[in-house]
Amino acid sequence: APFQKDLYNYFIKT
Amino acid sequence: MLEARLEQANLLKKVVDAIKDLVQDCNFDCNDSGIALQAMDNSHVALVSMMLKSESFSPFRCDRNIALGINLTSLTKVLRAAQNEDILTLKAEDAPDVVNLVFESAESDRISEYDIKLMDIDQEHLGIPETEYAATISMPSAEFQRICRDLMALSESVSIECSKEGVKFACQGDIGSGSVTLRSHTNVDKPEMNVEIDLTEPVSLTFSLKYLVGFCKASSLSGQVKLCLSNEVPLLVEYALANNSYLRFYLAPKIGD
Repeated sequence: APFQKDLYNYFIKT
Repeated sequence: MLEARLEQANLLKKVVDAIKDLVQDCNFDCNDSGIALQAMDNSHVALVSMMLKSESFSPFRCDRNIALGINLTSLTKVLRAAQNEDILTLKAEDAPDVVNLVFESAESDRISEYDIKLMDIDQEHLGIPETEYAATISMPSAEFQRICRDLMALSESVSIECSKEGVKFACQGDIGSGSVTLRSHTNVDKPEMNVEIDLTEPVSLTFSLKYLVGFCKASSLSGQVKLCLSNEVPLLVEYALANNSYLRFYLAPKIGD
């Protein structure tokens, strides 16, 4: 099934 | 201290209504530029980013940074007591235990006042890089809502394919498949009906319809919605508000089969 990476993979923790 | 007066309670009612099913406890970060909120849903695939600029309030006063940790279910309960056209004033001290909401009827002399207890929310803040998107689509928000709802009857996911031909929303499910294609379109009399597609390169991504349908609760805030896509980055769904204020949603794409 398709999965979604969580947003930490795209955005940086600040 | 914070003192922020909105001409119409409706704006805050609609914003909170649009995000309360996605995120529960949020910090409303107040400073002299306005009131901002950023929060991720529990599964970390969707993020809401709200900015209500100080110009959206009259007057607006906030001397120092104040984070108001608010449970949105509680805020919804209190906002139900406000009429859409009421003047709404938010007030808080510098190190507040409560946020104070005052609703004033413009027509009568009725003033109602509520305090909501604040929470200490340790919220992670994500930096969202400036992105040159491969495709930017502006379209009527009601049209986007209709497409998402219609396709959700067939499938959990939608592919959004943007090319020179236009933008195609397509899905496949157990009972069959469906698609809606939109081309650029200018309506001189009703600019809210415009479809504008700005493409630097073709892009195709798949997203969860459940989340998109949720974002569409913001449709009443703006006649138009903007979708920004690039391969392998989260979709940006933006509802522009008056005075450069906005409500944005980000959604991670689905990957693989």
